[in-house]
Amino acid sequence: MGEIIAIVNQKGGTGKTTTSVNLSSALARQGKDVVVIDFDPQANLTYAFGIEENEGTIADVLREQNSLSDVLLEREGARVAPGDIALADVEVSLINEIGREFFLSEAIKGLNGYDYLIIDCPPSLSLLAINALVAADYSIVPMQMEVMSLQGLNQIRNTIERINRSYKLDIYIKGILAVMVDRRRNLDSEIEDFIQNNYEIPLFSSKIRTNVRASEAPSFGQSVISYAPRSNSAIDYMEFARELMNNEP
Amino acid sequence: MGEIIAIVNQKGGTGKTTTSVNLSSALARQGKDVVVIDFDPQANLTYAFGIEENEGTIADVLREQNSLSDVLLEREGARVAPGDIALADVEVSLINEIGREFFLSEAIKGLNGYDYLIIDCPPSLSLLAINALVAADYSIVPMQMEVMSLQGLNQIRNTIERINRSYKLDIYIKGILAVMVDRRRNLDSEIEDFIQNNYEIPLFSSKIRTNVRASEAPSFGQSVISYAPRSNSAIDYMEFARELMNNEP
Ligand SMILES: Nc1ncnc2c1ncn2[C@@H]1O[C@H](COP(=O)(O)OP(=O)(O)OP(=O)(O)O)[C@@H](O)[C@H]1O
Ligand SMILES: Nc1ncnc2c1ncn2[C@@H]1O[C@H](COP(=O)(O)OP(=O)(O)OP(=O)(O)O)[C@@H](O)[C@H]1O
Ligand SMILES: [Mg+2]
Ligand SMILES: [Mg+2]
Repeated sequence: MGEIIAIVNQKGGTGKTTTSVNLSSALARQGKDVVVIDFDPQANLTYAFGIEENEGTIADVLREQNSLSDVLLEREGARVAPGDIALADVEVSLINEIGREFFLSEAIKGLNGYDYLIIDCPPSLSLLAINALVAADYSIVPMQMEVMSLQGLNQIRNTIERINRSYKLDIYIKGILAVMVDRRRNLDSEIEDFIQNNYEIPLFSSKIRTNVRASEAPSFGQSVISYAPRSNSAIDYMEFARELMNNEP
Repeated sequence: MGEIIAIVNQKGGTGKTTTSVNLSSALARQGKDVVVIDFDPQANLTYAFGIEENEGTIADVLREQNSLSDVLLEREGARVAPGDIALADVEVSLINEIGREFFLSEAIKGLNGYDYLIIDCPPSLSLLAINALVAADYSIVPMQMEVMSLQGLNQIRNTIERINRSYKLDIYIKGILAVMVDRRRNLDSEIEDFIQNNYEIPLFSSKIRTNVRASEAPSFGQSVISYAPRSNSAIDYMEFARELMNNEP
């Protein structure tokens, strides 16, 4: 069976969706069978892949009205489970259910034959993010090298420890992916050093450089890899996919 | 009584905290009596004002262990109600309470003598953000001029309409504040035009330019206005405070 990866960071705007879109596309280009789930009620990943809202979504799957394979749509070689705002209502309705943390992992159990299954999470550590972590083998934390992002790192780590203790699981953070890196800013390398010296969570050696093409690509319904393949961020995401496939951080 | 303002946008990383910190500091410098509440479990605003975690917080106020005035600390002329991660647990415990949407507005009722009360919200439209909207006279939506941010605008507007209908309130969006504006990028002005032509929500005439000083200031526990008063973002936030005081857009 393949690897299930939760792209998590409750700090907002840290490139979770951009990483989910581009990592999926990059892994699919390298011949891997990839499934990606939009697990954020904002449905940014669904928009970024140019998917209209009228298809079946992951909210229908959690409500057990569809199976996961029913709602998958092919985009750039990957199979995408669209999200929608209804996920927010589903989250509230799950709160009093027994086994509320396991709805996503149950839905994924019915799916076969993928190498990577990627879950784009909302900017919170609420029940949706917990469902994603419980379903995942490991998580990747995209992070801007800025002090406000550092504060959240302890919260993610504590949340994962609490989940592992409560449900006897073994989820871990495979690595921190530095995103929107700007070599001209000293701040970035200071924070990278701080993380390496103070946290036992590894930093991936690939770093994603900031590039205006990355913020333009979603309006064309494409990954930056397909929209501007020679841009810095496209090159960096292809390199990151290779690093993940070779299983280093 | 003063104006209660919710700084809201469920899209992550759109400058809610940076705007809350700097608007509070700028209004206080113009002689106004300002209270600002960190209503995000990430507690970024608390960190950005250099506040250690050991004081009483807004989570204690919601649990009715302290009054709001008990927990206020003075920073840059404004009175700050610190937040902490316990807010996430309080949110879950409120879900089954009667009147769960009104806990914050009840807590604010006991406070007197402010000109502006600013609430920094988490990146979601969950119960905490709904409490902030219900307590507020109006909301300000900081937004990057990027397509992924546009998608959330309908969701915020729909949420406010649902709240007004359910609780017979009259909350409105006073304006969208364009943040991290980069004049070199064509995308920014295209999105601004799109908003002006397609939404009846006004854009403030002040815009906050992107500036590395803004992302450095939090590590010094200061607003960018006090850390780098001549930087573009400091100047822009002072101008925005004046615009708000003169009650345009
Ligand atoms: N490498 C990059 N270079 C330039 N801009 C980027 C890059 N990566 C992401 N961005 C921009 O930064 C913003 C935030 O990215 P994104 O929406 O992927 O973050 P997120 O963590 O998914 O946000 P949310 O917390 O709302 O889910 C977007 O507008 C995106 O276009
Ligand atoms: N004018 C600006 N120029 C440059 N960087 C900025 C500016 N405003 C905000 N930033 C940076 O952008 C990042 C996001 O800002 P901020 O944390 O205020 O957003 P937020 O909406 O509060 O995020 P969250 O959704 O996590 O609450 C921060 O690292 C901040 O330093
Ligand atoms: Mg996202
Ligand atoms: Mg914030």
